[in-house]
Amino acid sequence: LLSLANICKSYAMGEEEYEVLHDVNLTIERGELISIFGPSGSGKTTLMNIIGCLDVPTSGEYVLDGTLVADLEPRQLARIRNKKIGFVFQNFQLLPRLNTFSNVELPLIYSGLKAAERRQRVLGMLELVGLSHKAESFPNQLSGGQQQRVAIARSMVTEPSIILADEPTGALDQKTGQQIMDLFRQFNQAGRTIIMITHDPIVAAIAKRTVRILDGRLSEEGGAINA
Amino acid sequence: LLSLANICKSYAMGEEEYEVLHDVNLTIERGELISIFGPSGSGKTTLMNIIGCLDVPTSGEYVLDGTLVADLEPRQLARIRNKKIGFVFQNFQLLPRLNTFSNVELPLIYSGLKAAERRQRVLGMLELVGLSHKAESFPNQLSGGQQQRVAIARSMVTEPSIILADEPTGALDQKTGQQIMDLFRQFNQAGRTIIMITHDPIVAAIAKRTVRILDGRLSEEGGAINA
Ligand SMILES: Nc1ncnc2c1ncn2[C@@H]1O[C@H](COP(=O)(O)OP(=O)(O)OP(=O)(O)O)[C@@H](O)[C@H]1O
Ligand SMILES: Nc1ncnc2c1ncn2[C@@H]1O[C@H](COP(=O)(O)OP(=O)(O)OP(=O)(O)O)[C@@H](O)[C@H]1O
Ligand SMILES: [Mg+2]
Ligand SMILES: [Mg+2]
Repeated sequence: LLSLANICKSYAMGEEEYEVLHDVNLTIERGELISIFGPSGSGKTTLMNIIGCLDVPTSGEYVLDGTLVADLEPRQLARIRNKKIGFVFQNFQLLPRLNTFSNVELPLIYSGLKAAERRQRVLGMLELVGLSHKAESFPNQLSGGQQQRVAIARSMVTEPSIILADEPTGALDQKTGQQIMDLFRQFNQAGRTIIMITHDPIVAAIAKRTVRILDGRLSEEGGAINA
Repeated sequence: LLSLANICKSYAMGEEEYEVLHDVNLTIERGELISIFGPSGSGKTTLMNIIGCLDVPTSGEYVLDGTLVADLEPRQLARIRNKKIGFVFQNFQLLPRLNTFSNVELPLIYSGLKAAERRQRVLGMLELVGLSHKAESFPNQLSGGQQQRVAIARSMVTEPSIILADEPTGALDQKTGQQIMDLFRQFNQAGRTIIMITHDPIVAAIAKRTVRILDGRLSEEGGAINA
């Protein structure tokens, strides 16, 4: 499905360059459930942004679905993001002016689905994340964990082939977090590729495959984490 | 130090009222290290906002340092917030236009300290949270966990008598989270009251006293949580 070869990423800090990712090599097959596990500041979100075509590497080669991502035009990249990938952002990125229903519906707006179909999909997702009763609430009327679950619902509503989830249970208590993990597992069993980025060994433990990241370098785990 | 008696809090939802907190009774003594533990949506942040004088209850009585909070004027409330309480907000609330140093320095600006003293305090706090090397970074140049630690440094820099910390390690890996817990412990041992709001039993476990909250109702735990 995707292959990263010798990916490096640096940020400009005034006169200096700060290299965050160092020669990252990673291949992820279709249908995998994988976690990228590492401590705060290790480069997880940076790596996720590259995988999700939200940012470009400083150097290296990224091939997604057989296509070299560097050759794609912005419109093609936007299409990939909208159609193929569902994102759960670390800080959720809900639109404050939209209520829960509309935040979850947003990715469907340009999908060609009719309003009635969109409605059905959105309500179905809200039920799966336990937020049917909050459909009319705005983000500032939701708890932290409720906002996260809206973000999760939004990531799944287009039924994308890839889900990229950055710390997807950080704001959730254990029970709610496990319900969300079950949901990700179901999505994976239905054929979707799930890539979880996390510092939490309990979250990492649900994946069959874990890749560790530390100071921008990856190392393969060889199997699941035992939490 | 503070006493909440029969506190209720409702939010207006269109025509209806949604009652979030139901007859909350809680007394916290000076110098305690207490956690308020409960699941997502249980009312933790709502309760914290009341304790921190950021919101008012719908009914009930709140007495802080011998003063009925309802009798205080906005200016007096602002003074309490600025001088007595350090806040670690769930979504951090860093100012995006200020770098790390200036975000941490902000509470000191009106304290009367000289620039050199402020500088010393801020740099000291940044060292305690392991972010000296990020003093010039802006929030959008920091990882999620780094932002949280900036928020934690900012909560402590005025050396307030009370720290209110809402999910203070949600964005941190275990090791970094433990370092932050040790910092809270040190602050407590120096006489400060630490009130932690959390859904994480590991965080709750460091307190000597845990109060559970579920659907807006408190129940006393009787001792520490065993995580
Ligand atoms: N835009 C940026 N400019 C400069 N440095 C950045 C930028 N974004 C991230 N960094 C730095 O790169 C490093 C990795 O950041 P990243 O957000 O990828 O970490 P992370 O593993 O997601 O951490 P966390 O678990 O705290 O979210 C950090 O030291 C961070 O300060
Ligand atoms: N401004 C508001 N208007 C309406 N309802 C609100 C408002 N703020 C919070 N709520 C609701 O009150 C309940 C409690 O919210 P609160 O933020 O206190 O929960 P919490 O325990 O902090 O949860 P979390 O662990 O997810 O952060 C939730 O059901 C939430 O949707
Ligand atoms: Mg991150
Ligand atoms: Mg909360």
